[in-house]
Amino acid sequence: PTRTIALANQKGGVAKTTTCLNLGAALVKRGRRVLLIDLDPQANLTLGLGLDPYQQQATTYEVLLNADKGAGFAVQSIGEGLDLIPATIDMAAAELELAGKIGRETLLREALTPLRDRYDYILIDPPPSLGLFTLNALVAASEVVIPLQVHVYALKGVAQLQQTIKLVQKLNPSLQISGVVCTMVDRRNNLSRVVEQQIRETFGQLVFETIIPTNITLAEAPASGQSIIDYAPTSAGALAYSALAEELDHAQA
Amino acid sequence: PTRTIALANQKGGVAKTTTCLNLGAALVKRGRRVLLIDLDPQANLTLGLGLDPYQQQATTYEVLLNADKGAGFAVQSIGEGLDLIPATIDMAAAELELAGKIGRETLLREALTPLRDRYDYILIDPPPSLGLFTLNALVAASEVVIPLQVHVYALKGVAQLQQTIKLVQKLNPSLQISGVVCTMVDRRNNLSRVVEQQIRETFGQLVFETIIPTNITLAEAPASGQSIIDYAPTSAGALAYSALAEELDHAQA
Ligand SMILES: Nc1ncnc2c1ncn2[C@@H]1O[C@H](COP(=O)(O)OP(=O)(O)OP(=O)(O)O)[C@@H](O)[C@H]1O
Ligand SMILES: Nc1ncnc2c1ncn2[C@@H]1O[C@H](COP(=O)(O)OP(=O)(O)OP(=O)(O)O)[C@@H](O)[C@H]1O
Ligand SMILES: [Mg+2]
Ligand SMILES: [Mg+2]
Repeated sequence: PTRTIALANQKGGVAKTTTCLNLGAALVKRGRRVLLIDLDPQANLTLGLGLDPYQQQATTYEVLLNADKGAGFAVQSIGEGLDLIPATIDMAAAELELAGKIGRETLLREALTPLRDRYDYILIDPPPSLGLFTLNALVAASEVVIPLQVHVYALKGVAQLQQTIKLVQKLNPSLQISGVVCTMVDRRNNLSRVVEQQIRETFGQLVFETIIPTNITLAEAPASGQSIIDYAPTSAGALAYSALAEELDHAQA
Repeated sequence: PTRTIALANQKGGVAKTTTCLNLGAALVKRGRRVLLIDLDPQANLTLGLGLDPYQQQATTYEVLLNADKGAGFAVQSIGEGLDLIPATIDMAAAELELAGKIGRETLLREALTPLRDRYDYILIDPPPSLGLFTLNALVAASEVVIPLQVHVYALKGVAQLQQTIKLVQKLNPSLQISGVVCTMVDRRNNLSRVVEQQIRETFGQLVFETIIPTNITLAEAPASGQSIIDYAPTSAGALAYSALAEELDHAQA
């Protein structure tokens, strides 16, 4: 069955987009069919894959406004085995616009129904908030993978995310946290080691063995419009996301 | 006259909170009377100053719901010369709740009116979005200081922020961008130098001379509930925010 995964975390800058894009690319390299969905008005996922967010015709915005038509019309092929539903900068106003629609949290789930069998993985990149876009991602998903920067503010924010996931389970009972991935880890510094330790104590088996190290190549890749796998295949970032893809693939939810 | 400054940027994790907290503390050290306002449901500013966001009685949430009463009831003293209006985790639902109120973007401006003469600076820490909280910050502010991480996604997002500021000028004609501060700068790496260069070419004189270097001590300080000025007064982070405070203080808007 298709695994639909939301890379959710309301804390900003914890590598949601970087994880969605590069985990997706690493899963494609393992032969999986993957759909990425950009659900953030910043459209960083769209940008990071080399597209211009200002030029997109059919986007997640239109998908949410026409949920009953299915999302197929907005799917673009990025490369062998990798598809994307892009975002548009104009989406910023959509949250307030959708706020009044009936079933406003279930629009994405409805739109994805006709697509599921085409993919092994659907990865969703939400914005840094717990608003309507993130709720749509959590309702549409079967699993949540939480990218977690090993810093104080990020760690403190996880309780709020867990609270929101509990509430969403009323609309989506099968939703589970399938993993927490430590990002921007720098084991040379004490803070990183201490916070990673606290994360492993709090989440136990849910924390992936694989950690994503701080690696400047990951921050350079978006300028090229390529995933880290294509931009710098032997970099620490590429090796880490490949290892994460392997670990995720083996741990069937 | 009081300078009311919004530390706005919808990109997540660019050091909005870190800049609001530590710039505020550095201005207090220069003898200025400062009010900080936590306008983010993550309540990181509240947390970073040593308060428990789950225990706050009078917060920005109540201020927005009772704008006509003035914000004075929610002001807490943090230390000599530094006051805070804290946030609460419960605020996450407030954005949708306030969406239907008349004058919903002007609530904070109205609530701050009775307080202005008490302070030299009022610094506002918004969430990573362009929603109602950030709009309230921009309408209430006389200036915007943009914390800007020297990375690709952050640089690409600035155009959208400038667009929003232009729209807000209809409600707040005196609103100006008074500065852009480069954050998490690491001049040893090429990406950081290239992006900083692009920022200086785009914004010219608006970019502060002072840059904030990547400095792990800044990420450690929130665990102590102290500003960097108190936690590690001789660290690179403390020196940088003190220099920024001096530069801001001299550049009357
Ligand atoms: N492991 C890493 N090493 C170095 N830089 C990284 C790493 N992961 C991400 N980055 C960079 O850090 C910044 C934040 O990452 P990213 O934008 O993916 O986070 P996000 O959670 O999606 O942010 P937002 O909350 O704004 O959506 C980006 O500029 C990205 O290129
Ligand atoms: N100069 C710096 N050097 C090292 N770490 C930093 C620096 N500035 C901020 N940080 C750390 O980086 C993380 C992001 O900073 P911060 O939370 O202040 O950003 P923000 O823009 O307020 O994020 P959000 O978008 O979630 O509100 C925090 O963990 C913070 O401690
Ligand atoms: Mg992102
Ligand atoms: Mg913040």
